[in-house]
Amino acid sequence: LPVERTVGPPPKSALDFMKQYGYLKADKENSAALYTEDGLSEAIKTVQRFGALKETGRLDNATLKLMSSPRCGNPDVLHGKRSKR
Amino acid sequence: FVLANGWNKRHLTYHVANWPYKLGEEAVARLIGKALKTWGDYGRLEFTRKPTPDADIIVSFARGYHNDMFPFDGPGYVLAHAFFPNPGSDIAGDIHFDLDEDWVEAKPQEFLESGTDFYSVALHELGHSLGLAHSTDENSIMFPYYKGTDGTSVQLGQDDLMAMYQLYILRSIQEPTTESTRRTKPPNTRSPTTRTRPREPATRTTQRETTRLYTENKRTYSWRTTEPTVSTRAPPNRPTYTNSMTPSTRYPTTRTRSTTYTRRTTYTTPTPSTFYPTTSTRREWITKETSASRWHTITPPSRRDHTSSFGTSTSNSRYGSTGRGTTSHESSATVNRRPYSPSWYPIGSQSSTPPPEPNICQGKFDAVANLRGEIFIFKDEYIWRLQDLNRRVSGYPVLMRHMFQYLPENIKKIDAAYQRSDGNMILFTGDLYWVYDGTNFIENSPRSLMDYGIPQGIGGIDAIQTWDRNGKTYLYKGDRFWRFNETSKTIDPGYPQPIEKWGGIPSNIDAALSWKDGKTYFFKDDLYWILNNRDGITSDSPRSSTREWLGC
Repeated sequence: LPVERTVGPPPKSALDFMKQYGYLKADKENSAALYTEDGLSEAIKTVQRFGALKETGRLDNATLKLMSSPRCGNPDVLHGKRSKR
Repeated sequence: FVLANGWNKRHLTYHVANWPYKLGEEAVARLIGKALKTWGDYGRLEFTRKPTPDADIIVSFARGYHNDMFPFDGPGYVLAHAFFPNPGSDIAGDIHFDLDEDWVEAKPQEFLESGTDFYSVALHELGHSLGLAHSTDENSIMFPYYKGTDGTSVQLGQDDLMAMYQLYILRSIQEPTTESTRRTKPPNTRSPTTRTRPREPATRTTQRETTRLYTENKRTYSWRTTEPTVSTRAPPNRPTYTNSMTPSTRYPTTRTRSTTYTRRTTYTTPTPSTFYPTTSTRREWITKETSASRWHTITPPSRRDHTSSFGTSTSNSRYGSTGRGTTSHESSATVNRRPYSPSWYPIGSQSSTPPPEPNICQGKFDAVANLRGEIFIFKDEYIWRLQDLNRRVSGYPVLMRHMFQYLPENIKKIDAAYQRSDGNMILFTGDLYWVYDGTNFIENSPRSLMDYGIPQGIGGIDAIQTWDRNGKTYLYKGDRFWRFNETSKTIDPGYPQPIEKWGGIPSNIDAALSWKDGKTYFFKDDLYWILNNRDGITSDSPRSSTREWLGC
């Protein structure tokens, strides 16, 4: 149906991106403080793996660029299940 | 690869609900069919296109919020999404493409300068519709990111073939397959890639040996598998499929290949409910979402079987071609608005030679209507679409028949149009009016203007609009207007009244529109007048409608 144009911009932050695509649990409350550095680093490595990037575990430019690239809206990691390779 | 659920059948149907004007129905249907065949060849699946939305997979285009809780984001970034198979959900398998993308068909040898290649995205999304999740293998079509096309033909990667093998060949699917599975003695030659699974002790039922040959890019893989027919217990190293065929546990399986690499693939079998809620059905969403934001949602086409939500149509035929669905006329106001079928989107021209497009900058609009939060200007057989004054939507004008499918060919203009309080669109042509629910003409359309208490023989109305202050509907003809009560379905006493009552509005107007800015606009020739709904005062002098509304 014609709708009012409500354009949802890409995720505002890497944290939103990782929640949106299943890398981090998208808990209701702002759980930023709940993530450990290792946990976040692991999540970033998984993002990099799904983007065929070098798995540095750091939010480098290539990873940030990847996060705003055209993509499919489905999650990469299903419902928190980590796909181990 | 990562697998979600698979379908429990090998013959699936699909429906293409709408398409972007630029790509057109033929290209969308052809490319979807090509993508499905590509997947089907590796899963022994067959696909049949259906003209109605009661199909397994529905392909549609939408923008922004479209009532599945995952709004699109305008041009770029998220291009599309799809729903995994799931027996419990009627949205399973559906694919939604973001209408705001510039969808194009990439030519094989041509590097795509601009635009998004529809086929490669469709091939990816159909992977989801068949039960594949994203892959980290950059050569897999299930890689999450759009890589554009460099002119080479888009095809499935090895990862995808293995996923289809796992999901649709190794798994016994109840539905009799079209090919009889050969009962063969296990070949004593073992190809280097054959993995011999530890043979399971003979179970009560005879084990079937199934040998599948896979050819991919002229390399052939052959696996020999034992496929339990009815035993509910699978060999230890294979997923156990419950009768709903939903993989329920994860298994480490190592496949070694004599070719370039060895990789250990763990089948992570996600819980059936993916990140899309799969329990609630589409109808619940529509009720919930539609009632909450009923005027501004896109509802993916419903897989309804054409029963109108205004009663049950005794025949599923669409109006016009083979008679009309006779629905019970009385619609109950509480009935949930019928889910929108996006047949409104401009679609390729149906008749070979479309009628000449009128010059809208001359004004003299036939009708102007606020439909689902946007402005539609009708002139001759064309429609212009605006988000707001002077904010035209690209890709318009289109033939009105592309939005109001099944409007008989002999209708050449719309006198007036508005959206009724129950969400249906009403079109007026001469002494008749048509009720359109977004998919079909319902309520025995066309119906007589006398339902609105307008005397017969006045030769149709000039304009119609609903005043949001009192919810009443005003019908205009010549120098008079009537006020209609949508609840009692009667004309209020004391009407018609002279149009001068609106102070400064001329007779014989072309169109009228109540807009969400709290004003009502009256159009005549290439001018318009503004009535402020609060105090009912019209603007002092008319202004140019073609320039200020259409940027002429």
